[in-house]
Amino acid sequence: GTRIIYERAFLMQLRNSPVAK
Amino acid sequence: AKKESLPPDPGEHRLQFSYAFWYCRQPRLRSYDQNLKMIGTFNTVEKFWSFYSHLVRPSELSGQIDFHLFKEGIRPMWEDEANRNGGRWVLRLRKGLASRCWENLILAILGEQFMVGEEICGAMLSVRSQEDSISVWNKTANDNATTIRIRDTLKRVLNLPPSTHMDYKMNSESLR
Repeated sequence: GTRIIYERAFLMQLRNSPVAK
Repeated sequence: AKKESLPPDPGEHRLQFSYAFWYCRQPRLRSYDQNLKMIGTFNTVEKFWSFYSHLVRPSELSGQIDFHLFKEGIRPMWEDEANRNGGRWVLRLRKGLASRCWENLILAILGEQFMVGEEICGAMLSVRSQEDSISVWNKTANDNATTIRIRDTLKRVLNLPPSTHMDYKMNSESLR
């Protein structure tokens, strides 16, 4: 299947999402 | 370890694998297994950050402690079935660098930057009084193509000079 790949910058961006507090 | 993870909440970004955070205080006392504690498991980016932001930064800790990020179902010990025939790249770090390197390493693992299929088991950060070390564990120690790729990716994601020295240790030899 397709591998779920995330770049560092994208992961950092999600750090401040409301769910991740 | 718990094998089943809860389904992700709507809007969350799923990871390729589920992971667990562990720690082991005073790793040299008694058996490693007895001191090993699981902090929790997660399978989305949002749940990862929610755990991670509550963890103490490694550079703020004193004393001897190991932190682990391992795929769910794998205990962070040489004896685990997934680790028994595997090994790990070990990078020694002078004091003050561990927090940044650890964060870059785990983001690369969660984001599937190593591109070695199912080979990655997890990573460990060892905080000691004189120097710290981080290691990346994989399943098959005698798979040269994989271990070389892990080493090169590790150097890239941590921005290490090409000449940086790292040791590869086989878990079977550590068990002996």
